[in-house]
Amino acid sequence: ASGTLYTYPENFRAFKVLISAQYSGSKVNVDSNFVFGETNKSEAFLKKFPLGKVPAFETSDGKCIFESNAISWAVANEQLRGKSAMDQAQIVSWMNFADNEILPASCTWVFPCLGIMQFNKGNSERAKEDVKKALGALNTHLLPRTFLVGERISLADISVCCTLLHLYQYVLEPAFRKPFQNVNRWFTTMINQPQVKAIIGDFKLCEKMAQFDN
Amino acid sequence: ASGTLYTYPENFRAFKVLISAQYSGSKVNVDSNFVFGETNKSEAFLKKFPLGKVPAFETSDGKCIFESNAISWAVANEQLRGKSAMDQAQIVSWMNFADNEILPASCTWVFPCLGIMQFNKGNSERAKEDVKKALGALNTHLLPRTFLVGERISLADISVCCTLLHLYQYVLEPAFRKPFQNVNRWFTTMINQPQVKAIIGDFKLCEKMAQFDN
Amino acid sequence: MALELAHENIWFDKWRADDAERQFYENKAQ
Repeated sequence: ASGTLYTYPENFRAFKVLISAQYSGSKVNVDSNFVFGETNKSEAFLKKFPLGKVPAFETSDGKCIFESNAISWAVANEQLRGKSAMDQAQIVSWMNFADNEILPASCTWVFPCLGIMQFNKGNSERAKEDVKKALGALNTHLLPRTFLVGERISLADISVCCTLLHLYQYVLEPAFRKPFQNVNRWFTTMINQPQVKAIIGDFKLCEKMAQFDN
Repeated sequence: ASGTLYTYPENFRAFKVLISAQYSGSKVNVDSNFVFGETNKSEAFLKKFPLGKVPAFETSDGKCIFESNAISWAVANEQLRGKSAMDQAQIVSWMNFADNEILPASCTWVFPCLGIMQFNKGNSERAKEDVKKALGALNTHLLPRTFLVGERISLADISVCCTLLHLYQYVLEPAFRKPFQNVNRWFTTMINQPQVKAIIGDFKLCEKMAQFDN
Repeated sequence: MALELAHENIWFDKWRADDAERQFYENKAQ
């Protein structure tokens, strides 16, 4: 499916869609007139997307899709979505894993370092533990594998990779990420894929864990 | 796919899987020896499911799937999963909508009433507003529709319905749910489906909003 | 980017709800 993507720049959720389109060849153009906080609050936008959230996608034949994983699914191809129902199920599993097991912990840990949110020591400590658990599960799964589902890259890899960007960029310094070698290998493979680099550019792995700055 | 489902009883996430299997005819049997808090902490279980979370599913040919939406996908049939990539995308959208827009608000509002979680007035008020927003978006979408995606029931309806169960059972009293007639109609259609009734039994809509009880 | 991220609706308290739900149903199971 081709169409128009509404998002603000540097939105890791929109990266999932744009990277999927790089692989599938779908024509996805980001609406350059979009102003976050205005366009998505306008009558016209809310008529199409009642929740007013981004990323939001309108196909060239007028269908409206919300939720980034769903938009990625629509612009993907059969390889990315999985050929068999079982492969698709595994891909849905990792997309949900990214949203349920990585995202809340990642934001709780990283947002205070970016000055976006109040720092709370207890929450941050718990978030670090949850990140270790999620990376541990990923590391086990990736020991015998190059990609998360099947032999080739899929929406599972793209969504988990995009959801890990903040962590690898700001807080997963070498000492912290050392125990997760399989994840580090897989993540490095991902960010060096031409289709990924085309969207997120050159990615620098964190050297020093960002701390909450007063 | 047929196989063994590990869960505790009355788990709305497992209902999604069991209802899907009712429609598809997949053989899903719940492991009656499973003891929540013990089995899912055992070495053997964690080897298959490193996160130790339920519901978890092991197919009869030994594949392990976690995350309830993924398990539902695996045990579903083509009608439930959606025939076209676009229908599948819309179904993924509503499954994520249930997890991202309904579940957080439902837990925050209902859990304190069941004594599961501490009550916090501010959080509860915000959760009520979030529930109204989610029900509003659903209500708009369901005005011209019988089901959420296409002409027939799909995983979209099953996952949103199961995620709304706590709300309709404990707090959506008639006055609160009055503005959402299309959702009420759709929800009533869902709980009266034989395949749904077979799993959740006779469902009584909330008459009086449960309050937090000290 | 930081400004927009501030508007993201993230379930920061998910771990609290998950813990509470797990404890509740573990007690029920025992």
